Amino acid sequence: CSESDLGPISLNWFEELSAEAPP
Amino acid sequence: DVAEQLTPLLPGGPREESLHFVSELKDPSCSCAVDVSTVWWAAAGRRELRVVTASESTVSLWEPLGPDSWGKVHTWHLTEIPVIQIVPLPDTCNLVCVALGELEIGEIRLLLYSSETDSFKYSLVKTGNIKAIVGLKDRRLVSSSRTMQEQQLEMVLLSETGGSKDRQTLMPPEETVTAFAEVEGMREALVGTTAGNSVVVWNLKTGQLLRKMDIGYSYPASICHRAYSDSGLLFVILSHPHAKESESCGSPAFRVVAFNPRTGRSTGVMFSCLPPGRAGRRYLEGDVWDTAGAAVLTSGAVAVWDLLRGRCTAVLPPGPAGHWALARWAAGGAALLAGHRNGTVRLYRY
Repeated sequence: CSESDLGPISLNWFEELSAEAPP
Repeated sequence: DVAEQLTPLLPGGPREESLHFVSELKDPSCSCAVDVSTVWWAAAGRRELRVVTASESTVSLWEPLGPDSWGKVHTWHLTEIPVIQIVPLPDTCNLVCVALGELEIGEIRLLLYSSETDSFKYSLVKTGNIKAIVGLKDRRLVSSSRTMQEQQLEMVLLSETGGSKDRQTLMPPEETVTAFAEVEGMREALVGTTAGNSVVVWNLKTGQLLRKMDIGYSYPASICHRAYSDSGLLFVILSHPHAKESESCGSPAFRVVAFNPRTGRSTGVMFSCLPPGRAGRRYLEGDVWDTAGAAVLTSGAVAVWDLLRGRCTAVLPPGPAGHWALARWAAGGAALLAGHRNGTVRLYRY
């Protein structure tokens, strides 16, 4: 798979989503 | 004859040589085995892997007596409610977790040995209409249960003595959760699959629902087994008990799907199909350890796959004792346990 198929990738996705998600 | 049918069909033959028979245990008092598992057990200063077998009304603990023989250490009798499954607790010592119920799981119990009273006992962890359950590292247990109005998800931190030390509520998705899987190497991350064919991700520390990602409708009723995070992607191993055969890929038993949790987009990485011919037909139930999948098929055979390569690497045809009914990986992938309904379990090194 390529990055373009899946969109921009972040190595810190877990921390970023935790900061953005409702508590 | 199943083995003969398979020989010309599998790539490179059935390759039974990748499974090496190690030992067998037989429970003459078991009329209908429902599950088999392993547990780490520490006693007299050493830790060893023991086998746990379950029938509808008993759970038995077996210790290795020699290189190829097993002896029953203890049997817990659970006569009020039938045992449905053993719930493995990875890296946990001296605790056996079982789910009991009639048609659905109604309660979760821990079976243990108390050194204080020098006796085997059990404790009740949870009751309710439990839909899905998983044991995680560090003595954690996550379950989903349903009332008429709502779905409740909870993580219980178990104590060494079989009690619950702490509880954390997880935010439920709108759809019913069908299965959970831990994310290797990420202690606080948990994934699940839903009845609406989505993969969801939670933060176990905060209970937050981080993301719901569509799997796609080609493979309905997907069940998650394991997940790995690598290079910013979440790789989830799914099984498809109800997948229909398609011309392009046969019958997919397992798939590895890569999700980008940032965007929710996904792509299939690899699929592992049932062995062709009459040996396969349909997937009944299976288990995943690391990147190895094992499943019991409707033909009564057990098939093993290298899930990253999408290759069936071994097939155990039904033996003299009849159809296989159970296929489980031992803790740490030390062995494949294949069980018959009559209580016979054979261990194979893979």
